[in-house]
Amino acid sequence: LLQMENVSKDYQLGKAVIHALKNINLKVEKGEFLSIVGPSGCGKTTMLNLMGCIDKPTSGVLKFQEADLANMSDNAEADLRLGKIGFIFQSFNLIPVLDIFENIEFPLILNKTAKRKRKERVDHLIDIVGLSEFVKHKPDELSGGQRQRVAIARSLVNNPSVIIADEPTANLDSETGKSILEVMKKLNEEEKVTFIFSTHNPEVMQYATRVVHLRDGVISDFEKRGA
Amino acid sequence: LLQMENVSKDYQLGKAVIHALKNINLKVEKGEFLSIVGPSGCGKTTMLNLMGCIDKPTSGVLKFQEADLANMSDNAEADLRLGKIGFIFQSFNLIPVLDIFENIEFPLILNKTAKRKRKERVDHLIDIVGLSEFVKHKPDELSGGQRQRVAIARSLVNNPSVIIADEPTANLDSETGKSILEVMKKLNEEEKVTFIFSTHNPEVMQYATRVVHLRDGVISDFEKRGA
Ligand SMILES: Nc1ncnc2c1ncn2[C@@H]1O[C@H](COP(=O)(O)OP(=O)(O)OP(=O)(O)O)[C@@H](O)[C@H]1O
Ligand SMILES: Nc1ncnc2c1ncn2[C@@H]1O[C@H](COP(=O)(O)OP(=O)(O)OP(=O)(O)O)[C@@H](O)[C@H]1O
Ligand SMILES: [Mg+2]
Ligand SMILES: [Mg+2]
Repeated sequence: LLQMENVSKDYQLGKAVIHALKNINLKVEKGEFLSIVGPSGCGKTTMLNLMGCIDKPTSGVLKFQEADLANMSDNAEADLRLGKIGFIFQSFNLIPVLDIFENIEFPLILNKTAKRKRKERVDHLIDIVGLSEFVKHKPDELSGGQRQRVAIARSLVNNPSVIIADEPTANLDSETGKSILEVMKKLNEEEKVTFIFSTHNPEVMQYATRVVHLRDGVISDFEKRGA
Repeated sequence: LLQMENVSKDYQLGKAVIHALKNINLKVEKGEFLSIVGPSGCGKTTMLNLMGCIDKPTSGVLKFQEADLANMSDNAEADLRLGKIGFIFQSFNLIPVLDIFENIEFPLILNKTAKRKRKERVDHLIDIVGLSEFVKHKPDELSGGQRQRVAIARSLVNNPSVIIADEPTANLDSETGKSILEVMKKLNEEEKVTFIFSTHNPEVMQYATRVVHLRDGVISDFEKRGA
């Protein structure tokens, strides 16, 4: 589904260059539940941003379903991001002036879904993440874990075929986190949605079919797990 | 050291009232390593904000070292926050235009510490949290866990007698999180700094001398632990 070939990512900082990712080679198959783990600062967010087409590599090739992303037009790439890829950001990136219904609904407005279908879909997702009592709250009127759940719901709203999640349970207690992971596992097994997520939590890693260990910008280990 | 007497906190949302905390009674002794745990949305951040004088209760009394905070002048309260209480926010609240040295140094500038003493103190803390190679980075040029560590270092810079930490290891891997907790434990045991922190992580709870269980805005349980 997704292939990274000799991918590197550098950041410029004044005169210094930070080599955040170095020569990454990784193939992700459709239907995987892939976990990326490693110490703070090792490159997980950088890698997920490249996979989600939110950022471009400094060198190397990224292919999504055989298409080389570097050769896509900006429009094709935007359609890809909107339709096929759902992204959960490490710091949520919710829209401050919209309440949680409007925040989750937003991608459906962008792809022109009809109003009644939007309401049905958004209500369903708000229910799944346990936020039905908080529909009118804006992001600054929510707890940290509630904002995280809005970001999770928003990523699912367009029925994407791939979800990329950056530490999706960092602000959730064990019980709430588990119920979210059960939803994701179900989508993965029943609808073959591919999940690629970073996490620091060993309980979350248990759900993965494969674990990629990252350290200082390089893949140090692959680990296959029972599904 | 800190006492909450029948404290309640309501939020107004349009016509609805959210009772985030209801009749909280809690005494915190000097030198405690107190953990507050509970499901997402149960009121941990709300409680920590009241304890840290970042917010005021709707009803009830909060006392800090015998002084009723409601009767303090704004100046006295600001001095308290600056000098005695270190706060680590759930979403860090770093200053975007300052690099990490300047971010950590900021409270020392506010209380007019001499420049050479500032440099000594900030360099020491940057070293403790493992960010010496990132001194010139601004917050948006850091990983999530690196930003969390800047927030942690900043809270320690004024040698406060109380540290209030809202999920201080949520974005840290197990190893980095442990090293930070060891630093806090050492400060607690050697310098009698009081720590009050919320967490979802059972490994972090292990460090606590007492655990307060919160659920739906009320204290459901107290649990004493071996130090
Ligand atoms: N400004 C606000 N207006 C209305 N409701 C609010 C506001 N801030 C918080 N709340 C609500 O108060 C409740 C408690 O929030 P709080 O942030 O204290 O939870 P928490 O225990 O820290 O959760 P988490 O573990 O998810 O961080 C939540 O249900 C939240 O929606
Ligand atoms: N814009 C930037 N400019 C310079 N360096 C950056 C920038 N963004 C990230 N970095 C650096 O790149 C490295 C990788 O960052 P990344 O955010 O991918 O780490 P991470 O594995 O997600 O960490 P965490 O677990 O703390 O979230 C870090 O050392 C970080 O300081
Ligand atoms: Mg990250
Ligand atoms: Mg909170």
